[in-house]
Amino acid sequence: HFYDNVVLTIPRNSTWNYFNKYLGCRVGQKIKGLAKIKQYFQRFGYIDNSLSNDFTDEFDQLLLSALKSYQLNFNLKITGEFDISTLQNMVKPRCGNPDIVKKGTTHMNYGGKTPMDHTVAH
Amino acid sequence: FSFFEGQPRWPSSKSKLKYAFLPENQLTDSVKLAFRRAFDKWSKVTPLTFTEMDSYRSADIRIGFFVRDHGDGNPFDGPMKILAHAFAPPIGFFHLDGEENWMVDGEYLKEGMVDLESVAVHEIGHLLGLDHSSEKDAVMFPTLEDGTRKVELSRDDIEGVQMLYGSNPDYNGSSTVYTHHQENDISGYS
Repeated sequence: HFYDNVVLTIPRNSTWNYFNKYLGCRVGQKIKGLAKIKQYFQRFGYIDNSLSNDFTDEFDQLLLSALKSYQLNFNLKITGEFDISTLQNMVKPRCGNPDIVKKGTTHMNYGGKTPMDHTVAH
Repeated sequence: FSFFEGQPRWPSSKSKLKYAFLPENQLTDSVKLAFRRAFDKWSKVTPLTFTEMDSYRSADIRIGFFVRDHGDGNPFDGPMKILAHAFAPPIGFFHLDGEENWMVDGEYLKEGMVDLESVAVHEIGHLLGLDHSSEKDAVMFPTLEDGTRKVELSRDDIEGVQMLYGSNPDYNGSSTVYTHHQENDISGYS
């Protein structure tokens, strides 16, 4: 669908409301739908692709590691929780290319300086 | 900036790259022009040139709009979420989600619309060997808020691509280095 100067508005609220339930969610909690979040992280390289995508809804160490890597890559405060900034970033449309290509290692956040790997342990 | 694993790039013998559009998409001239403008951003700062050709199968860079599963293992997902993807050199596949509401040539972006040129500039970066950047102002930053236009290469993007290919001899190092995007945030900054 291509448009030239046509105003079209699709409210983003529905997406935001869906993610809103994860606000403040942290390790040890179990919330329905967290398995989908793990699939999201796996899709973009934050969880090893070799793992089965049959995830649980528990906020476990796997999700914590993925979340921290995500926050590092997007220059967000590394809280290890689903805070507002992180959730708002996750609902934005994005490129389908993964952010991490090597298990546990991201090349993405160089900080504009020395090309050093940032390794986040699983 | 960052590179793909192994820093793949187009060989020096391939500095004049040819691109073509999937014929089945039957794109209009205005849509093709948006891609033209996006390619120009990168050719201004590198020795690379980009020329459109008719033959999709023999082009170095193949551009197509696809819907859902399109056979490369990276299915699209309907409006918003994933907008496009592109492969590292020398593969040259550039796929866009045919279910997005693409703004082709306009300044009045609203929620629910995606600026085609902004996405094209980003994906061409992948086609040239750049991976995602953590710099929010860089076109290689992974997200693009709907209703946002970001088409100018940042210093981060330019430094990255010039590490792979060197600089365009005519590039003066400053004329195109600024970031322009219209993001709405709660502080009212635009």
